[in-house]
Amino acid sequence: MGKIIVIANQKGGVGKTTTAINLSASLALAERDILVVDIDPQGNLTSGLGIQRDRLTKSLYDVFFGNATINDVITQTLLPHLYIVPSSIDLVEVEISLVNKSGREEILKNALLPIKDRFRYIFIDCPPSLGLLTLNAMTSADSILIPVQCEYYSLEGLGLLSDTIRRVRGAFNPNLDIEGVLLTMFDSRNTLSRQVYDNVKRYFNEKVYKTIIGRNVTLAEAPSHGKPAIVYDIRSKGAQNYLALAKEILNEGSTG
Amino acid sequence: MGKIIVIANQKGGVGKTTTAINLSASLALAERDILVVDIDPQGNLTSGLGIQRDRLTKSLYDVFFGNATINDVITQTLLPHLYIVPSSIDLVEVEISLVNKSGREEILKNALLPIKDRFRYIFIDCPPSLGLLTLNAMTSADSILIPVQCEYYSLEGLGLLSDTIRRVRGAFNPNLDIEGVLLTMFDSRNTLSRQVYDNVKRYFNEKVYKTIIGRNVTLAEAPSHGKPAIVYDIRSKGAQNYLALAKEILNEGSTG
Ligand SMILES: Nc1ncnc2c1ncn2[C@@H]1O[C@H](COP(=O)(O)OP(=O)(O)OP(=O)(O)O)[C@@H](O)[C@H]1O
Ligand SMILES: Nc1ncnc2c1ncn2[C@@H]1O[C@H](COP(=O)(O)OP(=O)(O)OP(=O)(O)O)[C@@H](O)[C@H]1O
Ligand SMILES: [Mg+2]
Ligand SMILES: [Mg+2]
Repeated sequence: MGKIIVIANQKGGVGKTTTAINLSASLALAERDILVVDIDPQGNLTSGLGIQRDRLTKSLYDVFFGNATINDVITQTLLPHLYIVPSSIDLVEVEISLVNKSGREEILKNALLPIKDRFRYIFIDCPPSLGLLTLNAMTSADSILIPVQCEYYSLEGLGLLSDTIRRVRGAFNPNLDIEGVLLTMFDSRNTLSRQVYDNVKRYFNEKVYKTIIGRNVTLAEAPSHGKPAIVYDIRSKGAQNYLALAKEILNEGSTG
Repeated sequence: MGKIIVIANQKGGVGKTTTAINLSASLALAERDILVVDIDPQGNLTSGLGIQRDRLTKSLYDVFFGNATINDVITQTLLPHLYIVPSSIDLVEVEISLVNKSGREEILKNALLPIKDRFRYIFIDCPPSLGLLTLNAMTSADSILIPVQCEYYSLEGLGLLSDTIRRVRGAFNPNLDIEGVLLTMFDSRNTLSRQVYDNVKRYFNEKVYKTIIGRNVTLAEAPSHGKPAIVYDIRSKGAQNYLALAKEILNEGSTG
């Protein structure tokens, strides 16, 4: 029942975490049970949802190293239907200590199996790299949602990301689909946004969401209050954009 | 004579590459011999300076794996005094294959020693991570220049970055200074920029450059033409900001 969607892009700062927070919150507001998994040692998703990392006794790190099951670490957030598996900086150990372990790409996949059907969607927020943590996320997922910032370097990185998806399909996860491509930080006042949009549309076609996330300062302010934008200021353009994206995804889910 | 400055911040998309390109270009325009080293496998610095990566026969990868000296890979750019050691996607191998090699953090440092005095400044552009590539850069450097985007997550990441600098000083490079902290993508229309500025100033004090880089679309457009902003449009605010930063650094160099 549950669909696992990895949110990935090796380019930094393209809106992975902002999408993970606000899309999941919007779906939770629509009363779907949602789990977000923070697989980035930097833990922006965890703090953006108001979880105090130094108060956590266990995190995703403990699941990777066999000290805990995923059930032990699932945590309620401030929103009724939204749950989180929090990150910890110790996750960097995964890319160092587990690099030679057999089955190292499937640890997260196996950990999520027992709880997959408790949620409508499980989103995994990745770090800006294509290392073992992101590989675990991509190996466990049904599909990948790709945020693309409307600027040149983000566009340039899509070739590498596509190669990686192909490689993961070939080696670890033949069923990995592209869920959709989300244009982020669109700035209607400059032509660069438009050019990147046209390029992405040509490359990914019907996979590009109709909803475009515009640049809106509320989305950048909300994490400093440990809240999603829809809790911090639901009337902001940023909150409204992500609510529209959630609607688009729910409609796709029922027809597509 | 040559000063090695690493440009690092594990948060993605804070302006590391944009700073590496435009600061080095501004100093080259002031007729200083400058070398930029692209240690990010994604190679944004390399493409932002118009270097076609698929035409390269050798890159920094070959220096790490002993197939080439740094002299073999230093490449002229479109600006007379600006040189580059280009990146290649194969650099990801460093974090996989060299993870157990003794002296693995000092490979870049040893490679740069023979050429250090040919340049006034050597800038190293890092990926958004604190792995072996960034460790090599920090171990080889005299100082670190930290770009900080004027938004919450970038501020949140400074604690971790400071811990890493302390750790590198303790284990690999006791002389690693903080060259300066550069506020980037400052948006005068929103208070968040101001709040981040105040916080950073409180934390880093006189290390914060007087020059602030404002948000300016020219800086985002220039890389799509393979040029620094000062070549693409020297009258743009973005180009002018980085020229002012270069001036501030040159003055510090002569008095500080
Ligand atoms: N639509 C938007 N409008 C304005 N600011 C935004 C928007 N989306 C994201 N931001 C801000 O831009 C910065 C980068 O976004 P975010 O951290 O979500 O990207 P990321 O891809 O997760 O970064 P990383 O690669 O470091 O994990 C953050 O400060 C965030 O608050
Ligand atoms: N002052 C600015 N005004 C407008 N856009 C900017 C500015 N500085 C950088 N950018 C754009 O913001 C994006 C992120 O900048 P950049 O790639 O330099 O950051 P980075 O820290 O090197 O990212 P990464 O962590 O992925 O290496 C790029 O698309 C860049 O062109
Ligand atoms: Mg993130
Ligand atoms: Mg960069």
